[in-house]
Amino acid sequence: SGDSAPLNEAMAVLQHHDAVSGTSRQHVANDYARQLAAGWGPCEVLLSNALARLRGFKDHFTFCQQLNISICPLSQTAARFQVIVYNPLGRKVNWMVRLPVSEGVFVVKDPNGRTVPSDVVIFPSSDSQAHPPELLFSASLPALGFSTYSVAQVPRWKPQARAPQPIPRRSW
Amino acid sequence: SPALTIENEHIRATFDPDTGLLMEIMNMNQQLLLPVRQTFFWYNASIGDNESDQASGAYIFRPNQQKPLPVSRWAQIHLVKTPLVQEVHQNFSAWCSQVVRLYPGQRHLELEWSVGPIPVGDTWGKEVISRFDTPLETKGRFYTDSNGREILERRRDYRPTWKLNQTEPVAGNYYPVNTRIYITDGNMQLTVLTDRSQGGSSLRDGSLELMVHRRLLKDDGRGVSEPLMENGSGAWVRGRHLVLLDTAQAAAAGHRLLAEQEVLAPQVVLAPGGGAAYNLG
Repeated sequence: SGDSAPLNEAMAVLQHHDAVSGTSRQHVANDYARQLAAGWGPCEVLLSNALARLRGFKDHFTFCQQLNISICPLSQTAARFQVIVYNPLGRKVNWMVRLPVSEGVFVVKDPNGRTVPSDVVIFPSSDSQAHPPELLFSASLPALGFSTYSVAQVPRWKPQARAPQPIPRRSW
Repeated sequence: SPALTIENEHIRATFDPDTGLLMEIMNMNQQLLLPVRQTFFWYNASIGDNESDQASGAYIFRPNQQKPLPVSRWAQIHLVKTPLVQEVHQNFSAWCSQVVRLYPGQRHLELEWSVGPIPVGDTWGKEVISRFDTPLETKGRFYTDSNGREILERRRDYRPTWKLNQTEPVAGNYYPVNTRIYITDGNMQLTVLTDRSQGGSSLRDGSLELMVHRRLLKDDGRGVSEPLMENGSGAWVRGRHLVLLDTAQAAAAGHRLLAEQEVLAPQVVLAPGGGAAYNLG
């Protein structure tokens, strides 16, 4: 069962200026991190349960905590996955989703099954681990609600020697 | 070579091709053009001097001189342009880089900075800032928020309730920035939204700075009994500054909505497989 109380309590402790401005000793800072992590786990379960109830079926939800540094094992390895984006604001928001992926071409579909424009951005760095390609698409999110987008990797088109075709542009 | 630009229907950002630094921002809806030079500097942390033995530390910010040193006078840049994003990747040094980003439809410029681990092998503690320099005549005034709610006017070398004898010209003008800081000349306003609480100031007219990272070698003697020097994952920081240029009259409508979206940002959850699409109905 999920529980948001441990994260609530950790967040309450972290309102102290030692946590906000860094005036704690290192072992205290480590303990703040421990309390946050301990609270995050059961809160993830709570959110997963809520999403499963709202969507009408249970799924193995994954929360990518290191998205800010372009790390998300699921999107970087799976050929098909779903992206559920929750908007806590009381108004509609258009938000650019950025997910690290493996190289390739992807098709992104909105909640109504329509293909939405997407792009895989490859960064000008030789270190593909530090800067993996990122899938971008704009998500339209309802007020205080969520939208589910599906992402599928499609095989690259390989030119045939005997049947030349125009090279398709990545127009999804 | 010609100046490098990224732009959408609302904003154009121009970069100096010689230095790779941000040079100019234009709000195309309002036809506002502001020269803005943005780059990173660092203050050398005081370890105590003839005036006072107070060292810079976790509680105390005390640089040993007023003028910060540039991390680099130029940045190595790469441009990424696709239909969904335009980015200028700036590399200032081995420990300081930034991506300046613009999405279609976006009314602000996004600066995603990465700083650390700050080298301290030279035994100098360093306090790194991102500084925006403009020609705005701000008359010693700048504005910071009070916990994302009230905006407070700050005046350089001045306190509203007593006659100030300023003995720390840098630290004495630093204020908490919870979500935003801005400068204005009454016509044009440059606003910077932060993604976390930071310290900020305007130490010269038209200038605005935010402290992004610190690494210090001395304890400030105020109770922590440790220098502010993390060696684990805390040695690296990555964050974002959202920059808005607007008329002084229209600016609040823009930064209030954007700050709300930044604080209550959408949450992404993934699930494997194709699954059935969720119908909004």
